[in-house]
Amino acid sequence: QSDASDVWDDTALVKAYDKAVASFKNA
Amino acid sequence: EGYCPTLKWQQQQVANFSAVRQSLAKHRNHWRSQHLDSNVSMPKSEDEEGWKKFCLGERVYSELDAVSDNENLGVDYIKVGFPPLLSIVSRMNQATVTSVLEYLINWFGEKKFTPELGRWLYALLACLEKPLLPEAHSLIRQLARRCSEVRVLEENKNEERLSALNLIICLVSRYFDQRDLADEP
Repeated sequence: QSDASDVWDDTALVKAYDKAVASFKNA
Repeated sequence: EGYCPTLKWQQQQVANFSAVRQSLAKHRNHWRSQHLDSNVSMPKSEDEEGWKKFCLGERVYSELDAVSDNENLGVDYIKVGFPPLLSIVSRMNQATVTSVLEYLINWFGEKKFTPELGRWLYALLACLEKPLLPEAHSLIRQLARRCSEVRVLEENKNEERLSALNLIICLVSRYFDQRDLADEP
């Protein structure tokens, strides 16, 4: 999924971080 | 109890982080060659105060309360800090990555954890090459310890800050092999 070019826009690291943080709350 | 992440969650974060680093390596050259917006002026590597303002924004840096700015509908990155965009972090060499990590860890040693800080710490960890230099090794251990100290004082286990602290502790201890610092649920 992280290989998809649309995911790897300029904000990809911010999105990856926000997703990781949200995953703990949802776990 | 209730604050510590499960082993499964930690393993998932390590796997995701590893994939993020691979994609970063793959796309780094592309993003390094992109023009930065005219308002982005990256500080020099040794400019500690400049980097803190750049990453965290003048509001957090000056410890001002967030005031809504009705006249300005756009985001003012000078005030709120620049996010760790690929076009920015791809231009940073290892010496700069390590220096900025040190500046932000110094900041965090005395100040509150904020979402801006969390995003930059995550991005810098993603840029940090293995094997670690001794200096980086010591820095990230200091970071994980500080996260643990702050977590102990957290009163609400549903706080977003708690999951951010858990994420950083997890990545330092399990991705960068500092297992003695890992949460063992």
